[in-house]
Amino acid sequence: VPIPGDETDERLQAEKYLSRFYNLPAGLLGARKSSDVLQTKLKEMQAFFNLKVTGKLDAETFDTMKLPRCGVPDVGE
Amino acid sequence: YNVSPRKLKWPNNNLTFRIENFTPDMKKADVERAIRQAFNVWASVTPLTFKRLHSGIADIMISFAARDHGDFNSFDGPNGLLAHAYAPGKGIGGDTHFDEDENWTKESNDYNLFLVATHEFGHALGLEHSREAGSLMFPTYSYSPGFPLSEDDIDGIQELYGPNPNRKVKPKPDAPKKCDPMLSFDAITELRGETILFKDRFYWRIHPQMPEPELTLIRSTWPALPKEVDAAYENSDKDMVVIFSGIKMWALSGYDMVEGYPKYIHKLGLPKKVREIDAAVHIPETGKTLLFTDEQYWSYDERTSTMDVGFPRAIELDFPGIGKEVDAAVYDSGTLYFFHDYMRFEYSYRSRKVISIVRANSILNC
Repeated sequence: VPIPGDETDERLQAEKYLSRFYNLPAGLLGARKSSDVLQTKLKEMQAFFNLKVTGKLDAETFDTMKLPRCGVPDVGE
Repeated sequence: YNVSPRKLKWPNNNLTFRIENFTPDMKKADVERAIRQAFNVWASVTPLTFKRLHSGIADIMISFAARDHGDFNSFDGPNGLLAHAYAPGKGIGGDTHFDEDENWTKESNDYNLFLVATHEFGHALGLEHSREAGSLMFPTYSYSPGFPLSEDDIDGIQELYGPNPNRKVKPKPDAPKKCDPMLSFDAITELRGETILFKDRFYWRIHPQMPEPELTLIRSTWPALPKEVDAAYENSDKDMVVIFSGIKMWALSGYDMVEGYPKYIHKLGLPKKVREIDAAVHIPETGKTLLFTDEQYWSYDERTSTMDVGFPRAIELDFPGIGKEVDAAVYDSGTLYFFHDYMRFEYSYRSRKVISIVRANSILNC
Protein backbone atom coordinates (compact mmCIF):
# COMPACT_ATOMS: atom_id res chain seq x y z
CA VAL A 1 0.00 0.00 0.00
CA PRO A 2 1.22 3.56 -0.59
CA ILE A 3 3.37 5.21 2.04
CA PRO A 4 1.36 7.89 3.79
CA GLY A 5 2.93 11.30 4.24
CA ASP A 6 4.09 12.18 7.73
CA GLU A 7 1.59 15.03 7.86
CA THR A 8 -1.15 13.37 9.94
CA ASP A 9 -0.75 15.90 12.74
CA GLU A 10 -0.49 18.79 10.29
CA ARG A 11 -3.63 17.59 8.55
CA LEU A 12 -5.52 17.51 11.83
CA GLN A 13 -4.30 21.01 12.67
CA ALA A 14 -5.25 22.23 9.19
CA GLU A 15 -8.69 20.65 9.59
CA LYS A 16 -9.12 22.53 12.86
CA TYR A 17 -8.03 25.79 11.25
CA LEU A 18 -10.35 25.37 8.28
CA SER A 19 -13.28 24.40 10.47
CA ARG A 20 -12.69 27.51 12.56
CA PHE A 21 -12.21 30.06 9.81
CA TYR A 22 -13.62 28.46 6.66
CA ASN A 23 -16.69 26.71 8.00
CA LEU A 24 -15.36 23.25 7.14
CA PRO A 25 -17.66 20.82 8.92
CA ALA A 26 -15.97 17.77 10.38
CA GLY A 27 -16.84 14.59 8.52
CA LEU A 28 -16.05 10.95 8.08
CA LEU A 29 -14.10 9.54 5.15
CA GLY A 30 -14.99 6.27 3.50
CA ALA A 31 -12.69 3.29 3.50
CA ARG A 32 -11.99 3.29 -0.21
CA LYS A 33 -11.28 6.81 -1.43
CA SER A 34 -10.04 10.10 -0.14
CA SER A 35 -12.12 13.21 -0.56
CA ASP A 36 -11.37 16.54 -2.17
CA VAL A 37 -13.40 18.52 0.35
CA LEU A 38 -10.35 19.59 2.34
CA GLN A 39 -8.64 20.53 -0.94
CA THR A 40 -11.52 22.85 -1.87
CA LYS A 41 -11.32 24.64 1.46
CA LEU A 42 -7.55 24.90 1.22
CA LYS A 43 -7.91 26.53 -2.20
CA GLU A 44 -10.37 29.03 -0.73
CA MET A 45 -7.93 29.88 2.03
CA GLN A 46 -4.91 30.10 -0.31
CA ALA A 47 -6.83 32.44 -2.63
CA PHE A 48 -7.75 34.67 0.34
CA PHE A 49 -4.12 34.99 1.43
CA ASN A 50 -2.79 35.44 -2.13
CA LEU A 51 -0.84 32.22 -1.85
CA LYS A 52 -0.26 29.88 -4.76
CA VAL A 53 -3.59 28.07 -5.12
CA THR A 54 -2.67 24.39 -5.08
CA GLY A 55 -5.25 22.84 -2.77
CA LYS A 56 -2.35 21.13 -1.03
CA LEU A 57 -1.20 21.60 2.51
CA ASP A 58 2.26 22.83 1.53
CA ALA A 59 4.73 24.46 3.91
CA GLU A 60 3.77 28.03 2.91
CA THR A 61 0.06 27.36 3.53
CA PHE A 62 0.73 25.66 6.82
CA ASP A 63 3.01 28.51 7.94
CA THR A 64 0.27 31.01 7.09
CA MET A 65 -2.17 29.04 9.22
CA LYS A 66 0.18 29.44 12.16
CA LEU A 67 0.28 33.26 11.84
CA PRO A 68 -1.82 35.22 14.30
CA ARG A 69 -5.11 36.47 12.91
CA CYS A 70 -6.53 39.80 13.88
CA GLY A 71 -9.92 41.33 13.25
CA VAL A 72 -11.16 38.38 11.23
CA PRO A 73 -14.66 37.23 12.18
CA ASP A 74 -14.85 33.64 13.36
CA VAL A 75 -17.22 31.93 10.94
CA GLY A 76 -17.56 28.89 13.19
CA GLU A 77 -19.12 30.95 15.93
CA TYR B 1 -9.15 12.83 21.34
CA ASN B 2 -9.73 16.39 20.27
CA VAL B 3 -12.50 18.78 21.19
CA SER B 4 -13.61 21.48 18.79
CA PRO B 5 -11.85 24.87 18.81
CA ARG B 6 -12.61 26.75 22.03
CA LYS B 7 -14.42 23.69 23.36
CA LEU B 8 -17.75 24.45 21.73
CA LYS B 9 -20.51 22.54 23.52
CA TRP B 10 -24.24 22.68 24.03
CA PRO B 11 -25.24 24.91 26.96
CA ASN B 12 -27.87 22.46 28.22
CA ASN B 13 -28.11 18.70 28.44
CA ASN B 14 -31.59 18.25 26.98
CA LEU B 15 -31.12 18.27 23.22
CA THR B 16 -33.59 17.82 20.40
CA PHE B 17 -33.18 16.28 16.97
CA ARG B 18 -35.29 16.02 13.86
CA ILE B 19 -34.96 13.70 10.89
CA GLU B 20 -35.84 15.89 7.94
CA ASN B 21 -35.84 13.20 5.26
CA PHE B 22 -34.92 9.56 4.72
CA THR B 23 -32.58 7.60 2.48
CA PRO B 24 -34.21 5.21 0.01
CA ASP B 25 -31.39 2.73 0.75
CA MET B 26 -33.01 1.56 3.99
CA LYS B 27 -36.44 1.11 5.47
CA LYS B 28 -37.67 4.20 7.28
CA ALA B 29 -37.91 2.29 10.55
CA ASP B 30 -34.30 1.10 10.20
CA VAL B 31 -33.08 4.66 9.66
CA GLU B 32 -35.01 5.81 12.73
CA ARG B 33 -33.56 2.95 14.76
CA ALA B 34 -29.97 3.66 13.60
CA ILE B 35 -30.29 7.36 14.48
CA ARG B 36 -31.88 6.66 17.86
CA GLN B 37 -29.24 4.06 18.71
CA ALA B 38 -26.47 6.47 17.70
CA PHE B 39 -27.81 9.08 20.13
CA ASN B 40 -28.20 6.43 22.81
CA VAL B 41 -24.49 5.62 22.53
CA TRP B 42 -23.54 9.17 23.54
CA ALA B 43 -26.35 9.35 26.11
CA SER B 44 -24.98 6.23 27.79
CA VAL B 45 -21.72 7.95 28.73
CA THR B 46 -22.92 11.51 29.40
CA PRO B 47 -25.83 13.21 31.15
CA LEU B 48 -27.19 14.22 27.72
CA THR B 49 -30.73 13.34 26.62
CA PHE B 50 -32.05 13.45 23.06
CA LYS B 51 -35.70 14.10 22.24
CA ARG B 52 -37.05 13.65 18.75
CA LEU B 53 -39.11 16.45 17.18
CA HIS B 54 -41.34 15.84 14.16
CA SER B 55 -41.66 19.48 13.16
CA GLY B 56 -39.96 22.81 13.68
CA ILE B 57 -36.32 23.52 14.39
CA ALA B 58 -34.37 21.06 16.51
CA ASP B 59 -30.85 21.47 17.85
CA ILE B 60 -29.61 18.71 15.55
CA MET B 61 -31.28 18.69 12.15
CA ILE B 62 -30.56 15.48 10.24
CA SER B 63 -30.82 15.10 6.49
CA PHE B 64 -29.68 12.99 3.54
CA ALA B 65 -28.47 14.97 0.53
CA ALA B 66 -26.15 14.62 -2.45
CA ARG B 67 -23.56 16.98 -3.90
CA ASP B 68 -24.43 20.66 -3.39
CA HIS B 69 -27.01 20.78 -0.63
CA GLY B 70 -27.11 24.40 0.38
CA ASP B 71 -24.46 24.72 3.07
CA PHE B 72 -21.49 25.68 0.85
CA ASN B 73 -19.93 22.31 1.67
CA SER B 74 -20.87 20.02 -1.19
CA PHE B 75 -20.63 16.27 -0.99
CA ASP B 76 -18.38 14.46 -3.43
CA GLY B 77 -20.31 11.48 -4.79
CA PRO B 78 -19.83 7.85 -3.76
CA ASN B 79 -17.13 7.07 -1.17
CA GLY B 80 -14.81 9.95 -0.22
CA LEU B 81 -16.69 12.04 2.33
CA LEU B 82 -19.60 10.05 3.80
CA ALA B 83 -21.19 12.66 6.02
CA HIS B 84 -20.44 15.83 7.91
CA ALA B 85 -21.72 17.60 11.00
CA TYR B 86 -21.39 21.07 12.42
CA ALA B 87 -20.06 21.79 15.88
CA PRO B 88 -22.58 22.87 18.56
CA GLY B 89 -24.15 26.26 17.98
CA LYS B 90 -27.25 28.09 16.84
CA GLY B 91 -28.62 27.75 13.31
CA ILE B 92 -26.60 25.20 11.37
CA GLY B 93 -24.63 24.27 14.50
CA GLY B 94 -25.11 20.58 15.33
CA ASP B 95 -26.75 19.83 12.00
CA THR B 96 -25.74 16.52 10.47
CA HIS B 97 -25.82 15.70 6.76
CA PHE B 98 -25.36 12.26 5.19
CA ASP B 99 -24.18 11.90 1.60
CA GLU B 100 -27.08 10.30 -0.30
CA ASP B 101 -24.65 9.08 -2.96
CA GLU B 102 -23.39 6.48 -0.47
CA ASN B 103 -25.16 3.18 0.00
CA TRP B 104 -26.44 3.18 3.58
CA THR B 105 -27.03 -0.12 5.35
CA LYS B 106 -27.79 -1.61 8.73
CA GLU B 107 -25.25 -4.39 8.09
CA SER B 108 -21.48 -4.62 7.70
CA ASN B 109 -21.45 -4.01 3.94
CA ASP B 110 -20.97 -0.56 2.41
CA TYR B 111 -21.53 2.07 5.08
CA ASN B 112 -23.33 1.24 8.27
CA LEU B 113 -25.59 4.19 9.05
CA PHE B 114 -25.51 3.64 12.82
CA LEU B 115 -21.69 3.84 12.95
CA VAL B 116 -21.44 6.88 10.67
CA ALA B 117 -24.27 8.61 12.57
CA THR B 118 -22.59 7.94 15.90
CA HIS B 119 -19.33 9.43 14.57
CA GLU B 120 -21.13 12.49 13.19
CA PHE B 121 -23.12 13.07 16.35
CA GLY B 122 -19.74 13.10 18.12
CA HIS B 123 -18.93 16.15 15.98
CA ALA B 124 -22.40 17.61 16.57
CA LEU B 125 -21.71 17.40 20.30
CA GLY B 126 -18.31 19.10 20.06
CA LEU B 127 -15.72 16.41 19.33
CA GLU B 128 -13.17 16.74 16.57
CA HIS B 129 -11.25 13.88 14.97
CA SER B 130 -9.06 11.75 17.16
CA ARG B 131 -5.67 10.53 16.03
CA GLU B 132 -6.13 7.28 17.92
CA ALA B 133 -6.68 4.44 15.42
CA GLY B 134 -9.60 2.30 16.50
CA SER B 135 -11.50 5.13 18.19
CA LEU B 136 -14.91 6.05 16.78
CA MET B 137 -13.72 9.61 16.17
CA PHE B 138 -10.81 8.45 13.98
CA PRO B 139 -11.43 10.14 10.62
CA THR B 140 -11.71 6.99 8.49
CA TYR B 141 -14.66 4.59 8.47
CA SER B 142 -14.14 1.03 9.60
CA TYR B 143 -16.82 -1.48 10.50
CA SER B 144 -16.84 -3.28 13.81
CA PRO B 145 -19.83 -4.69 15.66
CA GLY B 146 -20.71 -4.01 19.28
CA PHE B 147 -20.45 -0.84 21.36
CA PRO B 148 -18.55 1.63 19.16
CA LEU B 149 -16.91 3.97 21.68
CA SER B 150 -13.34 3.50 22.86
CA GLU B 151 -11.94 4.87 26.12
CA ASP B 152 -10.52 7.75 24.07
CA ASP B 153 -13.99 8.73 22.74
CA ILE B 154 -15.48 8.50 26.22
CA ASP B 155 -12.71 10.65 27.73
CA GLY B 156 -13.33 13.24 25.00
CA ILE B 157 -17.08 13.56 25.40
CA GLN B 158 -16.85 13.46 29.19
CA GLU B 159 -14.40 16.36 29.12
CA LEU B 160 -17.25 18.38 27.62
CA TYR B 161 -20.32 17.07 29.44
CA GLY B 162 -19.11 14.90 32.31
CA PRO B 163 -20.03 11.25 32.88
CA ASN B 164 -23.43 9.63 33.05
CA PRO B 165 -23.98 9.18 36.79
CA ASN B 166 -26.40 6.28 36.27
CA ARG B 167 -24.63 4.02 33.81
CA LYS B 168 -21.36 2.22 33.37
CA VAL B 169 -20.43 1.01 29.89
CA LYS B 170 -17.70 -1.24 28.64
CA PRO B 171 -15.65 0.65 26.06
CA LYS B 172 -13.85 -0.96 23.14
CA PRO B 173 -10.29 -1.80 24.10
CA ASP B 174 -7.84 1.05 23.68
CA ALA B 175 -5.29 1.17 20.92
CA PRO B 176 -1.93 -0.10 22.21
CA LYS B 177 0.67 2.53 23.10
CA LYS B 178 3.89 1.85 21.27
CA CYS B 179 6.16 3.13 24.02
CA ASP B 180 4.40 1.30 26.84
CA PRO B 181 7.37 -0.43 28.53
CA MET B 182 5.24 -3.54 29.08
CA LEU B 183 4.19 -3.77 25.42
CA SER B 184 4.25 -7.26 23.93
CA PHE B 185 3.35 -8.41 20.42
CA ASP B 186 0.99 -11.09 19.10
CA ALA B 187 2.87 -11.70 15.86
CA ILE B 188 5.53 -10.14 13.65
CA THR B 189 6.36 -10.67 10.00
CA GLU B 190 8.23 -9.09 7.17
CA LEU B 191 6.17 -8.10 4.13
CA ARG B 192 8.15 -7.16 1.03
CA GLY B 193 10.71 -5.20 3.02
CA GLU B 194 8.24 -3.78 5.51
CA THR B 195 7.78 -5.08 9.03
CA ILE B 196 4.27 -5.75 10.29
CA LEU B 197 3.71 -6.08 14.04
CA PHE B 198 0.35 -7.37 15.20
CA LYS B 199 -1.07 -6.38 18.57
CA ASP B 200 -4.70 -6.97 19.59
CA ARG B 201 -7.01 -5.59 16.87
CA PHE B 202 -4.20 -3.44 15.42
CA TYR B 203 -0.98 -3.65 13.49
CA TRP B 204 2.01 -1.37 13.20
CA ARG B 205 3.61 -0.95 9.83
CA ILE B 206 7.30 -0.11 9.72
CA HIS B 207 8.49 1.02 6.31
CA PRO B 208 12.07 2.17 5.59
CA GLN B 209 10.72 5.39 4.08
CA MET B 210 8.30 6.16 6.90
CA PRO B 211 9.79 8.09 9.83
CA GLU B 212 7.23 6.75 12.30
CA PRO B 213 5.47 3.37 12.55
CA GLU B 214 1.86 3.59 11.37
CA LEU B 215 -0.87 2.05 13.54
CA THR B 216 -3.97 0.67 11.77
CA LEU B 217 -6.87 -1.62 12.63
CA ILE B 218 -6.31 -5.07 11.11
CA ARG B 219 -9.91 -4.99 9.92
CA SER B 220 -9.42 -1.73 8.04
CA THR B 221 -6.80 -3.27 5.76
CA TRP B 222 -7.88 -6.92 5.70
CA PRO B 223 -11.60 -7.22 6.54
CA ALA B 224 -11.44 -10.99 5.89
CA LEU B 225 -8.84 -11.60 8.60
CA PRO B 226 -9.96 -12.40 12.14
CA LYS B 227 -10.00 -9.61 14.71
CA GLU B 228 -6.70 -10.72 16.23
CA VAL B 229 -3.89 -12.94 14.97
CA ASP B 230 -1.53 -15.37 16.72
CA ALA B 231 1.45 -15.71 14.39
CA ALA B 232 2.71 -14.71 10.96
CA TYR B 233 5.71 -15.29 8.69
CA GLU B 234 6.91 -14.33 5.25
CA ASN B 235 8.15 -16.82 2.70
CA SER B 236 9.89 -14.42 0.34
CA ASP B 237 10.63 -17.18 -2.20
CA LYS B 238 6.90 -17.70 -2.64
CA ASP B 239 6.22 -13.96 -2.09
CA MET B 240 3.66 -14.93 0.50
CA VAL B 241 2.85 -14.02 4.08
CA VAL B 242 1.02 -16.64 6.11
CA ILE B 243 -1.10 -15.50 9.04
CA PHE B 244 -2.34 -17.78 11.80
CA SER B 245 -5.31 -17.36 14.10
CA GLY B 246 -6.54 -20.32 16.12
CA ILE B 247 -6.69 -23.44 13.98
CA LYS B 248 -6.90 -21.51 10.71
CA MET B 249 -4.39 -19.76 8.49
CA TRP B 250 -4.68 -17.12 5.78
CA ALA B 251 -2.22 -15.99 3.12
CA LEU B 252 -1.31 -12.61 1.69
CA SER B 253 0.50 -11.77 -1.51
CA GLY B 254 1.62 -8.23 -0.92
CA TYR B 255 -1.40 -6.64 0.74
CA ASP B 256 -3.88 -8.84 -1.16
CA MET B 257 -5.55 -11.89 0.33
CA VAL B 258 -4.68 -15.11 -1.51
CA GLU B 259 -7.69 -17.13 -2.73
CA GLY B 260 -8.27 -20.60 -1.36
CA TYR B 261 -7.79 -19.62 2.29
CA PRO B 262 -8.44 -19.92 5.18
CA LYS B 263 -7.06 -23.42 5.57
CA TYR B 264 -6.70 -25.50 8.69
CA ILE B 265 -3.23 -25.44 10.26
CA HIS B 266 -3.40 -29.24 10.44
CA LYS B 267 -2.98 -29.30 6.64
CA LEU B 268 0.65 -28.45 7.38
CA GLY B 269 1.00 -31.77 9.18
CA LEU B 270 0.50 -30.56 12.73
CA PRO B 271 -1.34 -32.92 15.08
CA LYS B 272 -4.98 -32.13 15.88
CA LYS B 273 -4.12 -31.39 19.51
CA VAL B 274 -2.37 -28.17 18.37
CA ARG B 275 -5.08 -25.51 18.57
CA GLU B 276 -3.01 -22.38 17.97
CA ILE B 277 0.45 -21.29 16.89
CA ASP B 278 2.23 -18.75 19.08
CA ALA B 279 4.91 -17.68 16.61
CA ALA B 280 6.21 -18.56 13.16
CA VAL B 281 9.39 -17.68 11.30
CA HIS B 282 10.86 -18.70 7.96
CA ILE B 283 14.61 -19.26 7.53
CA PRO B 284 15.38 -18.69 3.82
CA GLU B 285 18.82 -20.34 3.96
CA THR B 286 17.38 -23.69 5.05
CA GLY B 287 13.92 -23.38 3.51
CA LYS B 288 12.43 -24.31 6.88
CA THR B 289 9.62 -22.59 8.72
CA LEU B 290 9.67 -22.92 12.50
CA LEU B 291 6.26 -23.05 14.18
CA PHE B 292 6.21 -22.37 17.92
CA THR B 293 3.41 -23.57 20.14
CA ASP B 294 3.49 -23.55 23.94
CA GLU B 295 6.93 -24.84 24.97
CA GLN B 296 7.67 -26.71 21.75
CA TYR B 297 8.36 -26.02 18.11
CA TRP B 298 7.94 -27.83 14.81
CA SER B 299 9.97 -27.52 11.62
CA TYR B 300 8.10 -27.34 8.31
CA ASP B 301 9.97 -27.89 5.06
CA GLU B 302 8.61 -25.38 2.53
CA ARG B 303 10.25 -27.17 -0.41
CA THR B 304 8.60 -30.53 0.22
CA SER B 305 5.56 -29.10 2.04
CA THR B 306 6.00 -31.64 4.82
CA MET B 307 6.68 -31.49 8.52
CA ASP B 308 10.26 -32.56 9.39
CA VAL B 309 10.63 -35.72 11.44
CA GLY B 310 11.98 -35.53 14.97
CA PHE B 311 9.68 -32.70 15.98
CA PRO B 312 8.28 -31.21 18.16
CA ARG B 313 11.33 -30.27 20.16
CA ALA B 314 11.62 -28.18 23.31
CA ILE B 315 12.21 -24.48 22.64
CA GLU B 316 14.32 -24.18 25.76
CA LEU B 317 16.73 -26.92 24.65
CA ASP B 318 17.32 -25.78 21.07
CA PHE B 319 17.29 -22.03 21.70
CA PRO B 320 18.96 -21.69 25.09
CA GLY B 321 18.52 -18.38 26.81
CA ILE B 322 15.21 -17.26 25.30
CA GLY B 323 12.95 -18.95 27.85
CA LYS B 324 10.28 -21.57 27.38
CA GLU B 325 7.76 -19.77 25.18
CA VAL B 326 7.72 -17.31 22.31
CA ASP B 327 5.11 -14.70 21.27
CA ALA B 328 6.60 -13.73 17.92
CA ALA B 329 9.73 -14.28 15.85
CA VAL B 330 11.46 -12.81 12.81
CA TYR B 331 14.68 -13.72 11.01
CA ASP B 332 17.21 -11.41 9.42
CA SER B 333 20.65 -12.31 8.04
CA GLY B 334 21.57 -15.13 10.37
CA THR B 335 19.85 -13.64 13.40
CA LEU B 336 16.56 -14.73 14.91
CA TYR B 337 14.66 -12.15 16.90
CA PHE B 338 12.41 -13.75 19.49
CA PHE B 339 9.75 -11.74 21.30
CA HIS B 340 8.32 -12.85 24.61
CA ASP B 341 6.32 -10.57 26.89
CA TYR B 342 8.08 -7.20 26.84
CA MET B 343 11.50 -8.62 25.90
CA ARG B 344 13.25 -9.10 22.58
CA PHE B 345 16.00 -11.72 22.36
CA GLU B 346 18.53 -11.37 19.58
CA TYR B 347 19.65 -14.93 18.90
CA SER B 348 22.48 -15.90 16.57
CA TYR B 349 21.23 -18.81 14.49
CA ARG B 350 24.79 -19.70 13.51
CA SER B 351 26.51 -19.57 16.88
CA ARG B 352 23.35 -20.72 18.67
CA LYS B 353 23.34 -18.22 21.48
CA VAL B 354 21.63 -15.07 22.67
CA ILE B 355 23.58 -11.97 21.67
CA SER B 356 21.48 -9.30 23.32
CA ILE B 357 18.23 -8.69 25.17
CA VAL B 358 16.31 -5.43 24.80
CA ARG B 359 12.74 -4.20 25.30
CA ALA B 360 10.31 -5.58 22.73
CA ASN B 361 9.23 -2.08 21.65
CA SER B 362 12.76 -1.01 20.75
CA ILE B 363 11.70 -2.16 17.27
CA LEU B 364 9.24 0.79 17.34
CA ASN B 365 12.01 3.29 18.12
CA CYS B 366 11.09 3.41 21.80
